[in-house]
Amino acid sequence: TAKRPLIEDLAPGVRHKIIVASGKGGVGKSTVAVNLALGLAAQGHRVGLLDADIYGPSVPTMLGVADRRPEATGGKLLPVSAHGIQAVSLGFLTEGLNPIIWRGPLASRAIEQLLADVDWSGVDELVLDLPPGTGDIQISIAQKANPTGAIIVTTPQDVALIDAIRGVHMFRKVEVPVIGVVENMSTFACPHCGRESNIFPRGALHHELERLEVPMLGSIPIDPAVAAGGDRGEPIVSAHPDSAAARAY
Amino acid sequence: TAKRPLIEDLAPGVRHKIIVASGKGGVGKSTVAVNLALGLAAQGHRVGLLDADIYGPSVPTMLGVADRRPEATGGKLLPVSAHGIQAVSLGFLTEGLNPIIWRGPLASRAIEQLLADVDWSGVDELVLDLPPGTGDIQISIAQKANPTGAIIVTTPQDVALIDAIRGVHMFRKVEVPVIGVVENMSTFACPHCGRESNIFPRGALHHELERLEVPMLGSIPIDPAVAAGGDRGEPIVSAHPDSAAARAY
Ligand SMILES: Nc1ncnc2c1ncn2[C@@H]1O[C@H](COP(=O)(O)OP(=O)(O)O)[C@@H](O)[C@H]1O
Ligand SMILES: Nc1ncnc2c1ncn2[C@@H]1O[C@H](COP(=O)(O)OP(=O)(O)O)[C@@H](O)[C@H]1O
Ligand SMILES: [Zn+2]
Repeated sequence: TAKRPLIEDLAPGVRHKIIVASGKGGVGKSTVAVNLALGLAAQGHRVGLLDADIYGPSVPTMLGVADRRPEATGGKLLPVSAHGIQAVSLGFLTEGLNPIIWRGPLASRAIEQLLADVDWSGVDELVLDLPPGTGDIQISIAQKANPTGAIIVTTPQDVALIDAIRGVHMFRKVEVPVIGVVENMSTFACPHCGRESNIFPRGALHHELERLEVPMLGSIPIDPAVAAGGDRGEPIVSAHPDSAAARAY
Repeated sequence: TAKRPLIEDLAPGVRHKIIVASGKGGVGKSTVAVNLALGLAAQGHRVGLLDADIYGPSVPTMLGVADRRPEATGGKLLPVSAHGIQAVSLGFLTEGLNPIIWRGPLASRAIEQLLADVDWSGVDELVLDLPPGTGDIQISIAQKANPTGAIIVTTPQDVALIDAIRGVHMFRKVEVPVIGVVENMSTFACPHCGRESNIFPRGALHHELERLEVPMLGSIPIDPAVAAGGDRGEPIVSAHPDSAAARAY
């Protein structure tokens, strides 16, 4: 049987691997991961997107390629090309995946496989969309994938900020640099007067992120166009990924 | 050993049992359950609140009684009295509950226990805050608790509405009347011009709820005061529970 490659050896041609993480589901992590990948591609980089969110692999839908199947060549899977990036997802490989089976070591193993058995040779910058959470699976990927850094996505509600702060501590414990936090669904542009406002006032947990010296990479408005674009597979690239990307390098 | 009571026999003195459910977590189900209970109490009813959300028992915190412990008398647990209602929650009984252990039959059994072993004799109207979801646990409680009806809480995003519609089908399949849907975090009041707007436009899934003849009981604005009140244990009773309660009877 072939020797199992260590993740550090995987995707060796890739210059930077950026983790996009969240402390809890539903904060827009996959949306931000897609945004970041598209933003980097728009800057001229050769970008890959590894959808490791095995519980909710929404990347194929968001890229409008849910019905595509990756081809294989020379024992390696070829990423699917869409909107100028190279994407791989368990969502491409299985129909009606049952999320219940993905626990602990099985989940980590599946994600390692996505890194190991895919031909990333056409990619310089690889964005990894992690499953939501800050537990063993996320720790294991963070330790093995040798990432350049991690971006944590949150919403402005306390319940999400608490989980994001836990994520900061987790990444620092495994010595993965925290590039910063993206605050999603943070503001609302009033359709009557046109002015944008914070939906939640800045509170103690925002101060805690400052105290921990975590860069705030930007805030994204809650916007039905973003949700609709994601459902239709026509993602909207918002302004922030460029600043996030710029900070990453 | 004592014969296991059927849930139908449980809390026999209670006139109405109202389920508050959701298709997915984080939509404000517990907030609405607390609101409904307080609204009914304000109308003069003798109200109980059974926090069956074993995965995230936030009711004690929302009522400001997280550090209270229910007393037992005559083999029955006495509910904790707070803000004019009688409340019971696994959150009162255990420290740092590990949600991982609550799967399938164990979860249903724990919730049956909360109905069976509690002295509900001082209560006419019992609100049941279910765990989020529309699976076996929810079906089992719906079948066994002989409820008057169910209120489903959602947010206006498609991902939540899809899950809420699945909840409608589930309750109808087990012949529990769907009192209606409460749409939470639905609007935003602009702090600049004061006008309220829908955050998401009404879409195909709203039409589907109309087509299914599900009453829309009302929409609640996204409001930091609600979140802050919930964290502080000083719940804000919004206007809608009275209409929801009125429809229930
Ligand atoms: N800024 C936003 N405004 C409105 N809807 C959003 C926004 N960001 C994400 N969404 C929507 O919220 C839902 C959850 O987003 P997703 O990226 O899948 O979250 P996660 O990966 O954290 O579970 C999706 O339907 C998505 O289109
Ligand atoms: N209308 C609202 N505006 C702002 N925050 C809200 C609103 N409704 C609920 N919340 C907050 O959202 C979080 C989740 O609410 P919760 O009732 O616990 O949801 P669920 O029971 O569906 O998981 C809580 O912090 C709560 O205070
Ligand atoms: Zn305005």
